[in-house]
Amino acid sequence: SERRFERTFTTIRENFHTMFRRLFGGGEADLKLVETEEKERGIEIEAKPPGKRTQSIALLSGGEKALTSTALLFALYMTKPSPFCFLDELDAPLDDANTDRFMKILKEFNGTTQFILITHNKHTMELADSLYGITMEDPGVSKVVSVRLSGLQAAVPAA
Amino acid sequence: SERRFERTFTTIRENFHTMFRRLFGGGEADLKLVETEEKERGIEIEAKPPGKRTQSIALLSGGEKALTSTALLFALYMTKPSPFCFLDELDAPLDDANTDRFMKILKEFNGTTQFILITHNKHTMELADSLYGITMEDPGVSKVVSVRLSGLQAAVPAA
Amino acid sequence: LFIKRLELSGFKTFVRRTTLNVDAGMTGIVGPNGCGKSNIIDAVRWVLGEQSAKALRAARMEELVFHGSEREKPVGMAEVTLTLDNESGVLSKQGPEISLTRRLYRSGESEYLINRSPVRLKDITDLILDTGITTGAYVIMEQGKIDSVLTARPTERMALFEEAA
Amino acid sequence: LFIKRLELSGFKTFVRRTTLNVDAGMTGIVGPNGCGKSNIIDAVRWVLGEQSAKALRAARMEELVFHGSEREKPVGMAEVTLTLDNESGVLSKQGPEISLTRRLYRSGESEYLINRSPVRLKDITDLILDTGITTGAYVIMEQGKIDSVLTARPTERMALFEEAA
Ligand SMILES: Nc1ncnc2c1ncn2[C@@H]1O[C@H](COP(=O)(O)OP(=O)(O)OP(=O)(O)O)[C@@H](O)[C@H]1O
Ligand SMILES: Nc1ncnc2c1ncn2[C@@H]1O[C@H](COP(=O)(O)OP(=O)(O)OP(=O)(O)O)[C@@H](O)[C@H]1O
Ligand SMILES: [Mg+2]
Ligand SMILES: [Mg+2]
Repeated sequence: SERRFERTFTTIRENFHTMFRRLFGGGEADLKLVETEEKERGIEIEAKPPGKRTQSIALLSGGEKALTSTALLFALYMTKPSPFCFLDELDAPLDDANTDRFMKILKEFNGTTQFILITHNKHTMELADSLYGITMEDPGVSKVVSVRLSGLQAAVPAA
Repeated sequence: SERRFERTFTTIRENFHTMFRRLFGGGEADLKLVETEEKERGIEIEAKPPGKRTQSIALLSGGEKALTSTALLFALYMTKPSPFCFLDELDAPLDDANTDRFMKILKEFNGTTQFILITHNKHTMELADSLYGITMEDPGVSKVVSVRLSGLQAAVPAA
Repeated sequence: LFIKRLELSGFKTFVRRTTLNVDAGMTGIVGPNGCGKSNIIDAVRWVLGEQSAKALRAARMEELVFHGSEREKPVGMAEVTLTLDNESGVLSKQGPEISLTRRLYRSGESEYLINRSPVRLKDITDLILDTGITTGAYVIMEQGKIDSVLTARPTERMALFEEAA
Repeated sequence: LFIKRLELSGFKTFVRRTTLNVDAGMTGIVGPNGCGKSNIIDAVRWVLGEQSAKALRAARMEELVFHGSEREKPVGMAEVTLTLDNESGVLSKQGPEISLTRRLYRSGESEYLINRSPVRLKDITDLILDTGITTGAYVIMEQGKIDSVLTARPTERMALFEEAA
């Protein structure tokens, strides 16, 4: 079981590096197995966005942290894929270029994974296959409506 | 000094209520002085968005929490105004209607307060008086450029 | 084992029986702040067996039952049904469709059903274990929590890895 | 006491001397992820006397000095100058413009200047106290930290209120 963990860790590490490079359009990332002072095992993350030097992940920007996190979560996901995956406003801190790369990667999981994305991002909405709007015509009470993708601006439920 | 705190607290409480109603377009909000079990003084927040019933603030949505927080921070600000105020992506979790109300309120502080807003939101960019873009032509190195508000789509620095 | 539909009744802001049909591929859910999008995520976690109220932003499970709005009265029960597509026969003992139902009464009583037959919570969690579905941070990626894996301590991340291994 | 301009040199990603002129009214700062926008906020906090590296996302103050990119070498010093408009005479003992400068050398030494004359850190913080400028959570509202006042414990919020009182 220790050997199985080692093998899984190696796979996650490779997937993390691949995912990171695809989400950032370059750069390097790695995972390290470490031992803490209390002799406990832990995992450290190293991330180097394209064009920059490796530094502590604390110094990364809001968007860079979201992308690095996403790369790691997807790497874990690929190890034990679920048939469906819910993403709640993951694109909120991302600029347009990063949102595009992110959506492209989701599209590639398509067929094998059913993605349900909550978003405020118009870009993301355009790339979804189907769109549902949640509205509150009756204050405090949620209702589901189906949204037509053409004429999206009018259809997206306004407050 | 205890009396001064009481007076300040009452003012903050009123400002919080006013700010909350203006940001949400309605609803109610309040602050309560409480004593914890360790006999320490604390402040509890009650918030009721329009059309809903008062519940724990933990149940509020991402955008509702951001708006409630903003209302409180602005109430504190009004008590001890600074000549300038920096807002780093406060509009990230807000939908269009809430972003509009938020920007309107900032405009009313205008003249007395200099606001510097970091944003990815196109709506917010349109309402700013001046716009500066930060770019990284040389990877890892920041540079400031001035952005013309007309032809904004072309001007906003792409990744 | 894709999701076919989610039905909510009395769960948080979904007081009236509401059905969300989910297609294959990528589904976007949109709407203004506070309209109920993240509540849908909470409903999925809950029906899959989440036992921590805090993970659903509540202090106690009872807070999941619709507690009223300005015009609507509170109700006495919350119910969520998740219907999964089993056409591929992943779960050999089950039919082409599997529905999982969870109910909570304001009194605190809970009910669990698989294909409308009463079961225990354990039966639901066992079924989910068989499918390999988890509700880990990489299956349900939460609003505002995305960089928690970065701020977590190295030992806490280890727990996440061991779950995936 | 508005801000007239901010000059950065060697501070985080602003390795080359950069000037940001700030007008009255509402100024928007835009750009792609990681280009340096929040670093500007860190620079303002720092020049106003921030003593916690953690508040600037660094583990140690030395991390604020540009440490190199793929093409650029690290440098030995970080410097930030904030120039304030004192035309209204808020600070009666000062001229129409006040500039605050903070320098940090990679060796760990710090320098502080008011209007280009060396002072101690205390002189800068005293001046700021006189102006009423604070760097509290309601003057510099940080990315991702906006709902920290909601998740804070009631006693922690008290500290924020006492600061404003
Ligand atoms: N038991 C309940 N009864 C009634 N309303 C509830 C209950 N539990 C939560 N709510 C309400 O649900 C709302 C939050 O909904 P939700 O988090 O789904 O919003 P959202 O659509 O994700 O919004 P955002 O875009 O801001 O994230 C809050 O206004 C909260 O008061
Ligand atoms: N001392 C330093 N030397 C070089 N680069 C640094 C230094 N400190 C921080 N950085 C880099 O600055 C970048 C973060 O910049 P910043 O937080 O300002 O981005 P941002 O424009 O706010 O982006 P976002 O829109 O994603 O929030 C990171 O890539 C980080 O590695
Ligand atoms: Mg939400
Ligand atoms: Mg930032």
